[in-house]
Amino acid sequence: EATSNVHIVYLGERQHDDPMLTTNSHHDMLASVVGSKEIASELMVYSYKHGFSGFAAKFTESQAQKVAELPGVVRVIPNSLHRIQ
Amino acid sequence: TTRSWDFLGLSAHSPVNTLHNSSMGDGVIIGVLDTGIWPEAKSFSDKGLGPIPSHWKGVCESGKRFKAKSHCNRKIIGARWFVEGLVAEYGQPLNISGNREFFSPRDANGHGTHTASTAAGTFVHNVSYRGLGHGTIRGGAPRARLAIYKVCWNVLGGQCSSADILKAFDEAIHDGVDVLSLSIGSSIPLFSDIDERNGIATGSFHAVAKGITVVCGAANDGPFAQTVQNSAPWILTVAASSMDRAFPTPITLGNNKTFLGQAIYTGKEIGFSSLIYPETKGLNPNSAGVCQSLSVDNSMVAGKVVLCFTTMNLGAVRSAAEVVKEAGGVGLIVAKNPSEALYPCTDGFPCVEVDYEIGTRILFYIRSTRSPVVKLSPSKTIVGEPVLAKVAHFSSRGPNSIAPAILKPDIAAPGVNILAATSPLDRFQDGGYAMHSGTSMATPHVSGIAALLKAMHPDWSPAAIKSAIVTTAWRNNPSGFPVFAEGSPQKLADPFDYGGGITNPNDAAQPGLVYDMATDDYVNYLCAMDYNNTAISRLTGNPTVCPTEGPSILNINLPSITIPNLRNSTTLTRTVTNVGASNSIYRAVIEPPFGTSVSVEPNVLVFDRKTKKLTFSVTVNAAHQVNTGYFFGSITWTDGVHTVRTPLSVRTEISQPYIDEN
Repeated sequence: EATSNVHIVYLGERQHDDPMLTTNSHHDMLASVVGSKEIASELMVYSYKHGFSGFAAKFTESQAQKVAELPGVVRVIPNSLHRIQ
Repeated sequence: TTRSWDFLGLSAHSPVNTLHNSSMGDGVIIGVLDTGIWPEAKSFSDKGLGPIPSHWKGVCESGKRFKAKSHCNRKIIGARWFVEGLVAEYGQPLNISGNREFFSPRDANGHGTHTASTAAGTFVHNVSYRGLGHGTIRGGAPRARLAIYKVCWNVLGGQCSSADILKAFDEAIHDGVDVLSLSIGSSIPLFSDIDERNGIATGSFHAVAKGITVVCGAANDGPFAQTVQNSAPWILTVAASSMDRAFPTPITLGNNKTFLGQAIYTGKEIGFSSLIYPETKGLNPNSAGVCQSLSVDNSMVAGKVVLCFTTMNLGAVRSAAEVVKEAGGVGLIVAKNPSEALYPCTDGFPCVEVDYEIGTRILFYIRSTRSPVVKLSPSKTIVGEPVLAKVAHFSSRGPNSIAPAILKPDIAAPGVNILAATSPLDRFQDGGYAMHSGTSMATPHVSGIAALLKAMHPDWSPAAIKSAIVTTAWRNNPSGFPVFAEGSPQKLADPFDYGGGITNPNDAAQPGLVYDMATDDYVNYLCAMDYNNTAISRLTGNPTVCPTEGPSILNINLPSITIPNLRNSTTLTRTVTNVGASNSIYRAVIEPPFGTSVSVEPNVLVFDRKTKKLTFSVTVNAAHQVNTGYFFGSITWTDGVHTVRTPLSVRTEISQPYIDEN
């Protein structure tokens, strides 16, 4: 079974002024890859909807690859750790 | 901060300076992405503060041991926490037993409380750390408000996930913060595409596009070249310096010679006691005297002071102190590479740091004396002229490994032995205060200054604020002596150590000219960094087409110029905006880097009521046909009142280099 890791799907500037619409579009995008809205809700970690558009979700590498090829996706960024300095 | 703000010229006792001219940052909101906050600290009292700024749209969230109604006030106006990204990554819940962490904005680590109080804490008088560094602690903008975004957690010393950081950016942009302060860096080893992976570059791009100044630490991987992080051109990246304060600790030998080490030792004087260096017989007699692998036993050490040598930093001092203390020793002298960041040893055990020169002289005394003895006296605090500020050993250095033409770090600020509020759970705390060192501590100094500038000039862009800070920075100490950079060996600091220099907030408030930028100006950078047109258009929200020939990254309107590969001749342009008196005439003063000739056209800029912006070109010619390392110079515009200095770094690269030369 493939391992899932958190990835950030970065979509750039917001396409909607309404944050709710933005979040809905994120769920739709995720559902189109993972198969259903229910599964998408389980995998979704964050919806970025105010300052820019994007979402963080748990993906396998092959799912991340599929998302990266969707229209509107600027980049898929693997989650990474940072440290206080 | 009991000394740092005076060192930077922002004394509260001086009636006229940027602190007072900006109403101490009143009305400005500083967002701090860190380990949270200890709201009971006196630094966060809201006594005397007016209503919450009207542009605030954020929230204060309750959680474990954090009640929104009582712990948020007119100082801490917002507090939230973001942990889902870290939890999802680890795949198991965080260990929150034994007060090690709280699912709330409450700070278990202390780092976030320290940085928030340095940026915007109110005045707290009569503070010291075990009697040292006595004075008043406060933030750079004592009347600014704090919005706390807890994104770093007490896991392995303080970790934060980029998914959580990005969410905090998203919310902070919505909430209406004016300045964002991030004392956060990436884990080692660096990703080569750190700009993409770390989330900070991405989040900060949108924050800056919406007028929010983003201040980040350069990281603590110095003194090695190309270790600077948070290097996107829209970020204000901060290196750490010391200040004009030291904690000399007398070491008196039996021959009456006294050397001064450095320590945080405030216990009783250790009267004359036997002094030993653990030396073994055999081919490597020094092996037993290496601090991190000290080999001693009770019979050898009981009642004695031990000398050891190390090439490591903090960890070696603490581990050696533990070993000596355990074996019944009464003190430790550590000879190490000079660096001024100090921490006390456990339970007030006297551990004094000296450089190799003094360590070697003490060793020679031991070897040449039948019964060597030593006296260790408590540390004292000295401030002012005898002490010169330096760029800290640990502070990450340029050049920028992602885009060498973008000078990083931008600026330096005090980040060594900074006394500020902390969590009572901080293992180094003394009465709720701790002395910490790092680019983390330097960053909120600049965030506080950015808040003061924002209060004075609400219409200035983040680029204008950054330009004002970079072009007015000090390259010399107040005594007139140049700033050095710690390392092996120490050297005169250059722009890869401290960017423009050490921040000078009083001149930054009235810079005369600024190198301003808007989102469109960053498009050249994005094009040069191989983003395609579609990606840039989505990023900016506007249709964008990169020029077919490819824009020159050298023309980005930064307040610095770095040419990493000068062949024969290069010409670049800059545009300055007059933010001083309408009718002004500025003349260029050129300090060419060694082996180059530099000309500026025009070399006189005449501003009037109608002419606010003027463009000039800079041509740099290589004088010799050789590959060189970097040489440094400057271009300074001056009208007799203002001095607008642009650091200039040039590396000649006639043929493709076979080795990196920094």
